[in-house]
Amino acid sequence: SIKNPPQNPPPRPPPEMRRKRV
Amino acid sequence: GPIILETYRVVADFVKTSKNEINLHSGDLVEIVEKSQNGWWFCQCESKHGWVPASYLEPLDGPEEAEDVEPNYEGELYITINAYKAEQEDEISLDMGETTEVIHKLLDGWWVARKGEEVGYFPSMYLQKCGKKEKY
Repeated sequence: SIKNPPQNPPPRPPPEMRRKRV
Repeated sequence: GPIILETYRVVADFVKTSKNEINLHSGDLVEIVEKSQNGWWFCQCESKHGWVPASYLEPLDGPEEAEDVEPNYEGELYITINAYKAEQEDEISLDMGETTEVIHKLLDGWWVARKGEEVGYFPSMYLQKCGKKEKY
């Protein structure tokens, strides 16, 4: 069903978001 | 009463990789229906709905990621239920069945894990808390 989340890990955060974490 | 869904803004384009995901375009607004701890969030966007990576979204009300918990440097013991080989410099490779200490749980589904002197990001969906009787 569509309610089941994907079985693969999500992608790592895009570069835009990684900068915020620094 | 009506269900109020949280609105998030898409920060980068995302191309779906499996059928239950949806494509995202930078600047789109999406409403979040469910937040899974593994970093996939179920969202609706106009007439579409499906899973998207949490790390591609930021809250509409502010860029702060306020919901992440603080690091816990003592660590919590987890066991890996799947092997993962690091693809980037800041990730850690672990085989299936290894114990590891999780020191930071991030909402994007990539947790900071420690094994001996090595520290790096590891997919939270491949981790199960030690001592917890859950089948996988």
